[in-house]
Amino acid sequence: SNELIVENSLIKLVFDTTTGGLKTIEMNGVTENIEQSFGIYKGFQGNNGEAKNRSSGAYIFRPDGNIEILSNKVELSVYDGTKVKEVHQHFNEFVSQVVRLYDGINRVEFEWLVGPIPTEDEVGREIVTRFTTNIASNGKFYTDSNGREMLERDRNKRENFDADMTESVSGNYYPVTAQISLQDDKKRITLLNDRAQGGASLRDGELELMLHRRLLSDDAFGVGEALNEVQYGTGLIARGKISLILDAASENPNHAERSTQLELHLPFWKFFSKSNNVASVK
Amino acid sequence: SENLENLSQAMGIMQHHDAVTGTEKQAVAQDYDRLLYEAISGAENNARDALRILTNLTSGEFDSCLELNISACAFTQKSANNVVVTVVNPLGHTSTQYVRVPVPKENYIVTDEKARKVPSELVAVPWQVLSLEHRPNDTQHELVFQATVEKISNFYIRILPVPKSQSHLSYNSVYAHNSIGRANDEE
Repeated sequence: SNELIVENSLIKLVFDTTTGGLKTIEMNGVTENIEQSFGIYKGFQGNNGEAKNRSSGAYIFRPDGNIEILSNKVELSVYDGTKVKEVHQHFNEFVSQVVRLYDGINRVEFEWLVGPIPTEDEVGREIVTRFTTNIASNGKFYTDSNGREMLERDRNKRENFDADMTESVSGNYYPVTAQISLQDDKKRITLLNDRAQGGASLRDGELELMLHRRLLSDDAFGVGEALNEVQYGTGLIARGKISLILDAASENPNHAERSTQLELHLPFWKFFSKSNNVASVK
Repeated sequence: SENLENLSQAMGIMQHHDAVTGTEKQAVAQDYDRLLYEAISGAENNARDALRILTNLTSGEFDSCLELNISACAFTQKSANNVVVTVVNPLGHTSTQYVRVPVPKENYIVTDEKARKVPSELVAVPWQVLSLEHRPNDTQHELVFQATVEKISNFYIRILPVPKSQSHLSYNSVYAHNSIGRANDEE
């Protein structure tokens, strides 16, 4: 078959087996074509002498040219359990992922693994993931304000001044410490992350999160070092989780998203002991 | 108090914008790492003392596995038999979450604090993770089970070896069909 279906009582995921990528998600009574991809921005390298020669670095995200989407066929393997179902995706030698459904949990978990980012060709790289839908978001998307209220963002605009959008990709990036969403009249898609990241909606219906960066030049804004953990010899490997919720559009703040956000940021603490005695509650 | 004060101070330092965004120098990043590690390790002693009082595990180690995020845990890497996992919910409301414990490939039974079986599964860690350099490679599987824990409270999970008569079961079988049901019982 050209399709791989992974589902539980709450969510149905359809993967395209010809590409290995995610194709459709069905949850909360809503179905949407959602493609997920990983992309690479090359980091600009300049002499920092003037603005146009500013390098991409710790403070500055400045891609050199367009994004390169990883388009090779993704290798898939599936674990089909009763409580948990996993699709393991291998994109290339430094990008892989587990897409996971837990029984009774109303979200899709994407556990990404990126690195070490190769730089043998002396080019720094910044790795992002993109979720592309048909939701007509009309240039608007929402990012959290340090885990508090959600702020409306307008692509290529600022609320109180005319912005210079020469840097059309990075100019639309915003901090995402907990959540990024977009919606139209009918559907809403939300990504909940596990760490502070940069995020954007560069096209209607599309959400993007920066995952891992390895750069070879300083941007001359103060840190004085390239984002390249040289003492380790090779680049670092980063691993993290993004949770996706697809739901009907809503005018009001979404309680389920908020409560999931809390659970992701304050998960259970686990303490391990060896014992032959069964513990009892006191 | 000193341990908690150290953790409080370390967390305060981590609110600096350089720590949040990663715009610190590498040496500073490593110093943040050191500060956090020492503060967490110190506060673990407080957690251990508190949990010993709250439970009947007077000699319980209450070890935290700080590498659970890379599917590694020194405490369970050789054997997870007779391990008690105390799950603490820091939220202000009851929460149901899945717990993943890195373990060697064996058969396990998971029970709750009242010795009732909890459905569990053994899932292989992806080979991309296992092939990472510098990662301990003993734990190639994760034992996954669900726990429902009331607000600001703890809950016990015990992992036992499967009796020999049941060892023919496939490792990813679910050993019991009853859900935990604890929240409903107590409510």
